Amino acid sequence: VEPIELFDLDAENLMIPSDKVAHVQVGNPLEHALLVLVKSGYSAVPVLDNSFKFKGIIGKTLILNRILGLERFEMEKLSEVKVSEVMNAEIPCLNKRDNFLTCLKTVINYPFVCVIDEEGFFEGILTRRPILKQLNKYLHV
Amino acid sequence: VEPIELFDLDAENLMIPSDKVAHVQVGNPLEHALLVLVKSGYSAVPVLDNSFKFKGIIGKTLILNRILGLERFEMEKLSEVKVSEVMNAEIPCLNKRDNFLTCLKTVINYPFVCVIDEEGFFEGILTRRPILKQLNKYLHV
Ligand SMILES: Nc1ncnc2c1ncn2[C@@H]1O[C@@H]2COP(=O)(O)O[C@H]3[C@@H](O)[C@H](n4cnc5c(N)ncnc54)O[C@@H]3COP(=O)(O)O[C@H]2[C@H]1O
Ligand SMILES: Nc1ncnc2c1ncn2[C@@H]1O[C@@H]2COP(=O)(O)O[C@H]3[C@@H](O)[C@H](n4cnc5c(N)ncnc54)O[C@@H]3COP(=O)(O)O[C@H]2[C@H]1O
Repeated sequence: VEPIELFDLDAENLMIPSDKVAHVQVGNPLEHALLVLVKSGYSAVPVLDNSFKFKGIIGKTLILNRILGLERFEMEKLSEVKVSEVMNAEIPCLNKRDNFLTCLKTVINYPFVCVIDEEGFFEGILTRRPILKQLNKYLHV
Repeated sequence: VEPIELFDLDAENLMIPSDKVAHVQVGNPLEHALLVLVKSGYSAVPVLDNSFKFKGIIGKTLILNRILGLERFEMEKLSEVKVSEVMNAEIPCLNKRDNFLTCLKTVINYPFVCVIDEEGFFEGILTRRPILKQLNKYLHV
């Protein structure tokens, strides 16, 4: 792998495309989101609206924090509360054309970020793993 | 940062030392582990025995998977089942003297790994974040 090839990579080359990404809808109850998370095995996934636009991220931590009462986990809240009330909407996003260094900088603080187009439509996710793999390859030549 | 400095770093320079790592004991019930995970905010943490030796890793995914029944999350199982019955003991470990490239290779597939000494005593954890930070620094000179 020539050094120049690393810096030529962009978010689109590195991302998991939207059709392979587990996600939930902004209007789902937490119960549905928690089942998606437990069955997919992921700690957090993107939240989209019904026109496939990016709205935020939801994870087990946020859900469990929300239902933890003074004495127990209040499981009944899972069907009462919506994903929109709990999700993290303050997460940075990338564009398909963002270069490798921009992707690297962004995943320093986030296990994954969403890749969206100019109108906010969800295109995929950029995770730490392919960044680490490419860097490992780059350092071994 | 001179290139040579990156390759001189070892696991000890990069790791979070044991006194700063949230962990649980191998004999704890899942209920205690889940509370530690929710309050610390971490998706998974190390499992130690009472002599501070590394035994495995426990996370929200493993716990929630274990208590998910056919119709509901069976919360009563949280006080009946022990961490030892659910934890993942098949996780690779590092030694303090392992070099940067060994650390990088290991975190490709794991968000963190434990650093242990020759007798298996827990010394700290090696996470993806400092690896990504160092690589970002290295690529910017
Ligand atoms: N089914 C599986 N098979 C093999 N390895 C697995 C795995 N599930 C998790 N891992 C490993 O564990 C890391 C952390 O996963 P986590 O679910 O906490 O955190 C994940 C998850 O929140 C999200 N993610 C990854 N792939 C996803 C997908 N297809 N759909 C939705 N979210 C995804 O991106 C985060 C970072 O992923 P990354 O690959 O860098 O890092 C992953 C990967 O190295
Ligand atoms: N309180 C906090 N403040 C700021 N950022 C936070 C944070 N909690 C999580 N993050 C961010 O989210 C990433 C994933 O955290 P997670 O808990 O899934 O996965 C964590 C967790 O399972 C474990 N971990 C990290 N620090 C720990 C600690 N002090 N004690 C126990 N486990 C720890 O290592 C994994 C990878 O950590 P890494 O730092 O590479 O990556 C962290 C970090 O970038």
